[in-house]
Amino acid sequence: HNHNLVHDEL
Amino acid sequence: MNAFRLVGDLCHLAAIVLLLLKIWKSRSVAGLSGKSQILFGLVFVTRYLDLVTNFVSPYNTIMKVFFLSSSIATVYLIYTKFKATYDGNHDTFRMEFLLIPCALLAIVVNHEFSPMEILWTFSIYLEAVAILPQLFMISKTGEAETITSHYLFALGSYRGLYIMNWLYRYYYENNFDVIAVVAGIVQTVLYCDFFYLYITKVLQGKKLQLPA
Repeated sequence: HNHNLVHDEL
Repeated sequence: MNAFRLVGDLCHLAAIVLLLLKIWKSRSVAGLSGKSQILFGLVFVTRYLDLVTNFVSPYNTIMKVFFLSSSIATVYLIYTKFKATYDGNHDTFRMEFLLIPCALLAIVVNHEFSPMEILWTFSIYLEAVAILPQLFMISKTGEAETITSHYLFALGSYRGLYIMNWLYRYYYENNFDVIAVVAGIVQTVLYCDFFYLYITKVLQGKKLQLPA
């Protein structure tokens, strides 16, 4: 799971 | 967080509040596309599944809760409370023509083939086209109430501001999400025709009337 996929936008 | 994104989120918030105000004050959903509101509800449900699993910030959580609840409330007001004023005869855009292509594209073009990521991607694609039933309805009725056009202006502006947010994040945070950016550009372009009418008509104090 590539962790840069945290979606921090609404 | 940067000013573009914050102002963008506030425009989005303003759009949703404007819509609820219009419905509540006029006690009517005339001129509103229930289908677009259903699609927006679906966008939030599929995008905010990580509401409890992935904490970003108090702001992020509060806004997600508000967007989810207000969009569900809007659908409820249109299809139950003020159903008598819902203009179904003009709200005839086929939602499946949006849902199926977005779902297929989300399965094929995504950052990661996992359920959460595919649903997030689906929500990004769907948001880009969710306003089409509303714009289609306005083109059929040939006009929109002034407050509805303010709602659309705020809604279109929010994603336009997000494009500037993505430019900012690309240059200063080395952060770039091609899926969100491309979909966001498509979404904003769909409003261009409306933006032109809004600026040349509504801001001149005229009613939004499409050329017959």
